[in-house]
Amino acid sequence: YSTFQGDYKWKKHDLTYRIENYTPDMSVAEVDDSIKRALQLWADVTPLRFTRIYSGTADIMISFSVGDHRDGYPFDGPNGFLAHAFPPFEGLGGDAHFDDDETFFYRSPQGYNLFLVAAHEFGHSLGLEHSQDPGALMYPTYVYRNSDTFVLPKDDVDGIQSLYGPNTDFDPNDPKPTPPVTPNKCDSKLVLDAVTMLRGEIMFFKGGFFWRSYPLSATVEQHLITSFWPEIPEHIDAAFESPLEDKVFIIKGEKVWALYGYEMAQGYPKSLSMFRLPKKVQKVDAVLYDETSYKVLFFVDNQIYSYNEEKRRVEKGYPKPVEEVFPGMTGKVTAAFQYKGFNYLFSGSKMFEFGAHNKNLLRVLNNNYFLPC
Amino acid sequence: YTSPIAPPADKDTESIAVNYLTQLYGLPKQTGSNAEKRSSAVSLRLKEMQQFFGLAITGKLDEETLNVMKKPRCGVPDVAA
Repeated sequence: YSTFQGDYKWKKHDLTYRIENYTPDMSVAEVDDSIKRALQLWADVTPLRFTRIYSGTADIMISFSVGDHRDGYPFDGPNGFLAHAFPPFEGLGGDAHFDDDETFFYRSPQGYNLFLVAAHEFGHSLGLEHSQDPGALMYPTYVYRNSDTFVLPKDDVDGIQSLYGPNTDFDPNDPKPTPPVTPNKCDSKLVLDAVTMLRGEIMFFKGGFFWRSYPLSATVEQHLITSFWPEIPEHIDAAFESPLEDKVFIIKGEKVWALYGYEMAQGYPKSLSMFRLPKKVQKVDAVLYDETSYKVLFFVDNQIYSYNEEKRRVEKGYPKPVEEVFPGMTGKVTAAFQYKGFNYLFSGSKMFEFGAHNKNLLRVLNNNYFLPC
Repeated sequence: YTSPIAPPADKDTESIAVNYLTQLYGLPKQTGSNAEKRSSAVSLRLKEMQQFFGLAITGKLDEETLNVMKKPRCGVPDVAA
């Protein structure tokens, strides 16, 4: 997180806000609620309290305008800059302006979610600058997230509390959800949720994020899952690429989503039963697509089901113990993928490398072998 | 019927980059005609922006950097305003 240099913070905890005008994109009630909830995010973790006034000058004046709106920072039409706000100060200080050339929405992943944009701008109104943490609300670029389940990330909580301290009058009987932390690929204890190939790239999933690795390049990008696929949930169970269908399947619980390239495939989520696993299987731990046998291996607890994609059925003789198929693999498999003739099975923070043809255990590597620090 | 002649693509991307770096990374507006001085100023701000977003720090306007510049975002500068 980062705060404005100099003493840009409010010297009082009770602040006022006023909504000067409205966007035609949403109803008055939806705008009011979005603004109120956006401010409440910050109030929940600090001593700050926000009171709405309907006339006169509030600490935080909120308005929708287009182009040049006489503050020296003209808006730029659709997309580009969505809004801006001023740090705590006299006059314009604390005020938040929204570019009404954008299309704001109340809940849908379409357009720009006003709650999310407003919550970010109010971070500036209270003294926060942009954060370099890609999972932070104060990260400069817009990323859709589910506004109903949104929890202020830890980076933002740490930032705002560095200015105002924690909220001292929270109700111990109503514990707040734990602020999510952006996973760090250099964390030696990192346990990945899933790993899959996607048209030559390797995708590593963890929490609400994924890393995208181009084998031929040193750069690894980290993104929020929802910045690519708003529908895909956090903390997925497994993922695998099917060359036969040219799709990446993403599994969580009994639901299956599919990607075609980087686009969501139509007609999903479908049920896990599409893979004809026994009904008792309601969750898988990992999936590996074996290109040597064109089979999909589902890891469930310490067993493996081998699914024949062409015949659309689980192979006879399965499930088999994992250790029978991969001798030496004793721990629970949490993620798996095949890459250049080798099978990589993740168990906890370790990665076990097996030959794809002879299934021999070749090496035990650290989990960030493919995610260089 | 005539239609406006679109600027060449690289010219367009250059103006996107200069506008982005001017508004968000304190690139000073161009004064004088010293092209070399100007390009090093742009390269310096590009590096700052690439460092901020965790991109490869090249000082060059590569595709990845341009993609980030095109993302919808907040209009507050990323570096001390």
